Amino acid sequence: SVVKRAVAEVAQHDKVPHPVGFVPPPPPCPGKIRHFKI
Amino acid sequence: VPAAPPAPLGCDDPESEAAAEVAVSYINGHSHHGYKFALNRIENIRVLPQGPNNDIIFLELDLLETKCHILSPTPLANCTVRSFTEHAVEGDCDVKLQKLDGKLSVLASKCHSHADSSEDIIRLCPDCPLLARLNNTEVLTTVTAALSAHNSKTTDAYLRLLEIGRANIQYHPVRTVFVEFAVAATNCSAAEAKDNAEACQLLPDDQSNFGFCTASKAIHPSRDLIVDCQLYGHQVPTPDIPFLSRPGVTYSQGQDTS
Repeated sequence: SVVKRAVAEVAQHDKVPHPVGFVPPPPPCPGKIRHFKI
Repeated sequence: VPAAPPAPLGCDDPESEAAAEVAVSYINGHSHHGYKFALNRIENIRVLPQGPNNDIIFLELDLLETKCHILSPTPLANCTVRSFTEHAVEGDCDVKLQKLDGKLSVLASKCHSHADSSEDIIRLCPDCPLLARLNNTEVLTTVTAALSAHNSKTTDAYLRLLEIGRANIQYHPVRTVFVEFAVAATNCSAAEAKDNAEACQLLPDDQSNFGFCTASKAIHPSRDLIVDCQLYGHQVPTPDIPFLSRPGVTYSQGQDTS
């Protein structure tokens, strides 16, 4: 029988895997700490 | 197809850093008490386009107090940030800027400063001196004694207190009071002041000569006072930013500038 797979499942299977070593870009903010955080 | 909106600015992008630099320069240029602050972190940036080459920018900045008093002519880049073990003071600032035809200007700023928690300092450095309130009796006594000791030894102008900038008390191994205060030269020599110090007035703005003193005094067991005062020499006052003109004003953390 034909069963419709859940979208999430499809998305998961069809999602293009990240290339090995892929590092997601840092979040745009907050920025770098120049001295120290109190 | 309409052009995709520009990607949001990152907090470490060059444009964000340029805006933060203008904001910090404005904050230090419009502060009349305490110390210069340096940028520690850009917490957030929001850009609201108003039209061609016209953006409103909202910045959230995390600043740290430096060792340079606000009256010091030392460039901010040469001002050392007070370290964690010296009981750092942080400034949180919200700044609104406009970028018009590539030129940045500050429209408004609001800052709130607060010292690091004493518990954090003690946990990592049990013997580090902790910030004391500026009206603490031992602090006031040490400042008065230090200024008097300097004026009794100097051959230069008689100095008056402008404001107490900071005070720390170390409890171990010897109870010691450390103070920093801003001073100004008067129209008397120290010798003339011995006769009638009340007659000595601060020099007018066009001749003003500000300075900065540090002093420390071990209380138990009592030891000699150590005082060091340095005058900056005459600086041309910036017309739209009046220098301190109320001697004896003390600076309290948490004072908003808006």
